[in-house]
Amino acid sequence: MRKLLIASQKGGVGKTTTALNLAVLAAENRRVLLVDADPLGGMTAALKLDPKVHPPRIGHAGQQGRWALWPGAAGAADVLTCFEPASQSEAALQAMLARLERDDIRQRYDCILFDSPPLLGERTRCLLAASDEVLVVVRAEPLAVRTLPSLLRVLQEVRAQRDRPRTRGIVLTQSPGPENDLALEAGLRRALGDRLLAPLIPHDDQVARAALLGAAVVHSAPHAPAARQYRELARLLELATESP
Amino acid sequence: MRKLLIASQKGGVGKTTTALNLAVLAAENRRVLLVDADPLGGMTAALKLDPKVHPPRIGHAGQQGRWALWPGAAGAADVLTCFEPASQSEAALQAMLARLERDDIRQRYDCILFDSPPLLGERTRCLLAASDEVLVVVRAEPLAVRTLPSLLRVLQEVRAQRDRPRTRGIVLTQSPGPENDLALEAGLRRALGDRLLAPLIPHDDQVARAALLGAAVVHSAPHAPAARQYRELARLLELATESP
Ligand SMILES: Nc1ncnc2c1ncn2[C@@H]1O[C@H](COP(=O)(O)OP(=O)(O)OP(=O)(O)O)[C@@H](O)[C@H]1O
Ligand SMILES: Nc1ncnc2c1ncn2[C@@H]1O[C@H](COP(=O)(O)OP(=O)(O)OP(=O)(O)O)[C@@H](O)[C@H]1O
Ligand SMILES: [Mg+2]
Ligand SMILES: [Mg+2]
Repeated sequence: MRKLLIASQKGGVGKTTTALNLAVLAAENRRVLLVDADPLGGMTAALKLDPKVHPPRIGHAGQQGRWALWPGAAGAADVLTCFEPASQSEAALQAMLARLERDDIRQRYDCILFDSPPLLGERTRCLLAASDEVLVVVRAEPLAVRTLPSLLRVLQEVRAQRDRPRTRGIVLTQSPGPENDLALEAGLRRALGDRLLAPLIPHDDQVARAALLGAAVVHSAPHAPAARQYRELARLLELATESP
Repeated sequence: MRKLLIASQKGGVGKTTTALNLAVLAAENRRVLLVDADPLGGMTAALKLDPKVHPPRIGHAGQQGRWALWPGAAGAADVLTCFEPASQSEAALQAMLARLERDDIRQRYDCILFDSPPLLGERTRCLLAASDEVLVVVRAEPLAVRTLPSLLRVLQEVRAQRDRPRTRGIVLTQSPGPENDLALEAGLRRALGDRLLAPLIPHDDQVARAALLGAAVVHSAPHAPAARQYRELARLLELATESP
């Protein structure tokens, strides 16, 4: 069972959008659990999850607050979110991560995707400890070159201790229009080398529209530029079969 | 001497972009200091500040790390940034905020604008304690309605203790294209009432281009939609005279 963490240093870069779309694509041909490990719970808003409309299954992990499992809430993927303030604590997260290691979960899912909060605090470090792979999400902007080194250092530190997680790569998101792209992207590729994955997720109004609909852009606008790039990214990460 | 804090709960919403453009506009007709109080130092990158090219004036506040003053680095506004890791600590920030209360600063500037890091941690609370007014920056997205209440609660708490800072209002930024705007904006206006300021900063590729140039969009593309809205915002906040 693969465990892939979607992480970033900065906020608002596209982690939740990326985790959602990768989960939806992966779930087309494998059993996927999408875990919203951000106490500010972006996935609930992104999918307009409403317990009155689609009652989730509520459960405990340990003595901490309850979590909600929403079956098939992200395409065919199940979604796991905090259900109450008590489940937003770090202790509750630790308990849930331990719960996800058990056999019943391993038998039920092929892949777990973790959405995470920004920054590299304790919460992210717990998630790093629980993951096999990490995908780093970076907004395509000049500042990226300055903020990345410290993030990569943290990933190396964690990896040095336990040989996991493996950094699958860095994906640039919200890339501005082509006139800006070339100078910016070329500079970032020089600085980051082959860790920078080829798919570049463009700024795309269809993503905002998808959020208004409570959908993943790969469903609401499959031919939109961002949707196409997410499909390419899923393929590269071996989360999706070849596009037909 | 006015002290205006640019704050937000989420990351990557446009605080640095807003602080920069408001400072540049305000400095057209008053003496402005723009303080980069974010240890991840976005202003240095946004303006491409390079000590080898434009040596700043280096100074201490107390026993903490040094700060750099870059005269006239943001249009006619002076910019104050951390100069080294030691000046990024909270103790260094506290010392600098105390330094800014002294007579020589009060005589030199009419207005101080503080850029801040996201989230409402200790750092932001220090800045709130040092400010007279706060402008809340929120990305125009459905999630905004969910994340705002806790931010507004923090502002009320702080205000209840010391009668400052006054919340000047909430500004929506990076607004997606018009088809998405109407539904989203109407919903946000209903939820936020008259605290939501009228100018809506649209997503605008000229902002990305300005960042690549190390400029404020109100200078690099004065007729661009985002530049026009920033000018309107500055006027509303009494930071700029009427547009000609
Ligand atoms: N490619 C894109 N084009 C347009 N808008 C986008 C794109 N990617 C993300 N967004 C928008 O940017 C905002 C932030 O995206 P998202 O919530 O995925 O980032 P995040 O990294 O999870 O943020 P946080 O750090 O706050 O959890 C959302 O409103 C989202 O709809
Ligand atoms: N109106 C806009 N149109 C297009 N891009 C924008 C706009 N406003 C901001 N951006 C871009 O979004 C990114 C984040 O903006 P900015 O750095 O101002 O946000 P921030 O709130 O200061 O972020 P942080 O929380 O990380 O300090 C930058 O790359 C900036 O150029
Ligand atoms: Mg998120
Ligand atoms: Mg900033």
